[in-house]
Amino acid sequence: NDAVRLWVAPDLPLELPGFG
Amino acid sequence: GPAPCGHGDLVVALVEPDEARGTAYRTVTLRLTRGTEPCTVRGYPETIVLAKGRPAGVATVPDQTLGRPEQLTVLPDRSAKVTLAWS
Repeated sequence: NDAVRLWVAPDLPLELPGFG
Repeated sequence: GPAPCGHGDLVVALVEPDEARGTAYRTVTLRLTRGTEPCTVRGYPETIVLAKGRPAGVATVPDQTLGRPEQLTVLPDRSAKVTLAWS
């Protein structure tokens, strides 16, 4: 159940599930 | 001009997978949260790979061959895209 977390801005994390 | 995007301004609208020559791609479309004023993003996002919710210790690098990031203004009808690749 891997995911990637992107910080588009310092206070704006977005998590993308379903990687790997 | 518009302010930099911050907490709650953008959401993931679409994740499009692709694969070519052993490399997997995901293009992520980020759109304004409904009712949010236009805002700007600049450069590459910080990216961390997670395993079971924790950092997996996987190195990530920007790849300029996929395009150079400019400052973008995200508008209600104009999203921003990020492409992630891994092999």
